[in-house]
Amino acid sequence: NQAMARRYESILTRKEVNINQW
Amino acid sequence: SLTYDANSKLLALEDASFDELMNLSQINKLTQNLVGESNPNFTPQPRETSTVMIKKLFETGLQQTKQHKFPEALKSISLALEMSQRKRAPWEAFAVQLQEVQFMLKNRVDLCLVQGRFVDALQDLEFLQNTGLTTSDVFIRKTDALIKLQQFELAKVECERGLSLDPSNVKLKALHMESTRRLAEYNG
Amino acid sequence: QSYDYDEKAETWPFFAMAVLVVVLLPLTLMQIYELFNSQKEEKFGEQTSTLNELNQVLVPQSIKKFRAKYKVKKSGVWSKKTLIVCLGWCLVAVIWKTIDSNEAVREAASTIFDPYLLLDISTSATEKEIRSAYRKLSIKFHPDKVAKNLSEQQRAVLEEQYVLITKAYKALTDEVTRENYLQYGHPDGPQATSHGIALPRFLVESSASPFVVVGYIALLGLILPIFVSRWWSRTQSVTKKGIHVKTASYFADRLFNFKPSQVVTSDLILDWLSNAEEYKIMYPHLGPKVFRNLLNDHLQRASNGEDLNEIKLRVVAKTHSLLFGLLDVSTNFRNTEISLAAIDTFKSIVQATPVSPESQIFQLPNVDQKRFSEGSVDDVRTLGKLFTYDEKKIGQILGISDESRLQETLKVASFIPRLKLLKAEFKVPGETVVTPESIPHIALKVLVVSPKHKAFPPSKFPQVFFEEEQDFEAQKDPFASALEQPPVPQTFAPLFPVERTGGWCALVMLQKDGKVIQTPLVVDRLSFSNLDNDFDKREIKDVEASFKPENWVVGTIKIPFSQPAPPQNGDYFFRVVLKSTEYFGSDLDFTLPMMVRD
Repeated sequence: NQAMARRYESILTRKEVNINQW
Repeated sequence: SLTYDANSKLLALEDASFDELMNLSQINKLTQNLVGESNPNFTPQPRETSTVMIKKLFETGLQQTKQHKFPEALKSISLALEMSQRKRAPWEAFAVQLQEVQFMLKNRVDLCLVQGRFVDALQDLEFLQNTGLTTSDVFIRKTDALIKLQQFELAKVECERGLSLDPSNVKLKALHMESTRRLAEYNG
Repeated sequence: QSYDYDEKAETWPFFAMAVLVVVLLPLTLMQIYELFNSQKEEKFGEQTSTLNELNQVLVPQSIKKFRAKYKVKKSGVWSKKTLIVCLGWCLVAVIWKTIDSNEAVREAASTIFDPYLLLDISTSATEKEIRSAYRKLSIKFHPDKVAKNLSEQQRAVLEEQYVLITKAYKALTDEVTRENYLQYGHPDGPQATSHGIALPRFLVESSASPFVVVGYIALLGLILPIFVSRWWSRTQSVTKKGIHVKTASYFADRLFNFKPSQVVTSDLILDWLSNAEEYKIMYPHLGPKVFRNLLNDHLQRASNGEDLNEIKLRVVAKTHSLLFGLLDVSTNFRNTEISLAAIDTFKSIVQATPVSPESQIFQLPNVDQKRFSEGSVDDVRTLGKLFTYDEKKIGQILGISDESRLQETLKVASFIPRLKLLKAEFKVPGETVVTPESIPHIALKVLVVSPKHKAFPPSKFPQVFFEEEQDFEAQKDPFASALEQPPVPQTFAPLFPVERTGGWCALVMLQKDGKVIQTPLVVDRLSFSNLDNDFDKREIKDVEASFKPENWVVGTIKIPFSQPAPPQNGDYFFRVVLKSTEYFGSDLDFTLPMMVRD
């Protein structure tokens, strides 16, 4: 349950990283 | 020494090691959720009130989609998803929760794609893949999003994986040809 | 109670010589071997000699100084080791002389019973020869046959000689006597033996003895344990891949606790590297943050002060082994993201260029990054795309106005190798298909091409170009053909502290779960001769007419497969990634099905 929550929470961070990368 | 704050209902430990800190944070998280639980006979069954709220928001989103009010639909569904994350206690049945999230995300992905929000769609698609949803339609959408984002190498990798799991998929084959062609152009 | 001491120096010289020879002989052989081998050493291929020149010219002064300082001195003929070996043999000669001139030794030697010498025959004499020699000598020395006018003394000597000859003959022929001779060295059975200490008396009993005792204590109690413990701790502290065990366990810990919510970027890899134990040992007073910043400075090509510069270069040089160590750990944990990111980080460190969409362009020398980012009418991100323009336009795109510098850049750009896949299959030696439970390997046929070469479909190559010897030798060792290729040339990396060569890392993933299935293979043998070919995409109008397959050298890559084929028939999909550790834009990534059939 918490693993899924962490993964969901990380969506915004990942978005930022992708935008920076590309 | 272990200390307990009666007001916040939280435990603390001086000079805690990494493992102890982790343990403490787990205990504290459960405690906080327990404190917020109003039903003394709570079970792992998903709380009915939350389910109703989430469902209502989601249905609003679907309605708005039918009416082609895409930005609003996106907002509604995102809100529904937020609720499912916030209003669910850590002990609620994970399998049900995950299914709920995945179902809503699939809709959100399509809404994002339709509105050209490719990076957002990509995030949701990656979440779906990471949580075990490896059906062809996920790969199709992810490849499409990556091509639109000009990430042709990544697109090729995605649709090749999709084809490995579903070799006869026509749409994936077409996307593979397209990503190969665009990649060749990209490389002059 | 009372010991015989080696007063006459009969025994200890032999012992000393034996010890010396045991040490010197292998050392001498090793030195001779090294001397001959260093002259045969495989030189970097002369394939890209123009790039080698530029590799020297474009190296900044700070790195030149660093390389000069840390240059590994090639030990030639006159080195310390050779000197020690020569001295050793001189010592052996001195001891030999001592033994030779020692009367006591000669005396002792003379009492050794040698039947062959007594009978005056060679050691390989046959029975017939022994018998005839005995007959001749016994007649000569028989007491009755001897001359009558000899003195008592002379007679006694001759008699003794006769007895010895008879004994000698018996020792070689009679069973019992022969047994005695073989066992005790004398036909009469066990002789008188003496036991003693092979040291002169003065060392043991008189005033020098405490020194001897102290010497022994020092040797056994101090020197030996020190050497053994140093060797042991050194072996224990380094893993098989050449990184410190603490670093390896740090990487393992990171990977074990790796959460899928973590975003994998080059920054993460650099963060992990900064915590390596090797850096802590090199610079105990500096912390991981400093090392991280130094790595960043290197990627941004920022110059630091002289002291910091040296630290930075040493830190950067160490990343080579650290990254390979990390790769080993991450592939063992089957983590694809980390493995791929580690190799990309490798590239970025070698080329001193951060991982970005423009890395292929920014890795080139003389590029004005600002003008490039501001300009760019078309989206040029790859070397291949760059070469679709004429030279003048390329100069504008890259912001290089100086003609000679532009030529330098173009030279480098056209020699960065690209891998073109011609053929890929799973192969089982000696079989036409991959059968269940067989041991396949991945056989690839690739072409190393330049970014400026025009693309052509693999079908242009007739099948015969891909065929290999299928004889017994090839089946026994299918990887031999790949190893016959020349080693890759020196990498163009003027900003890397050390001159280096490197190729590609081959990773294999299972498409079903997307995870790595085996440790990486380093591909460092491929012919780069195609890079010299004149096949410019800006000039070739008709590929059909211009392309001649015989002008191109096809490369072979064989990747061993760590598991046997599945037991059931079917199609199994694998992803093969060949990632360059040296350049951006050199990678190959494709899916390969394994078709298991009866």
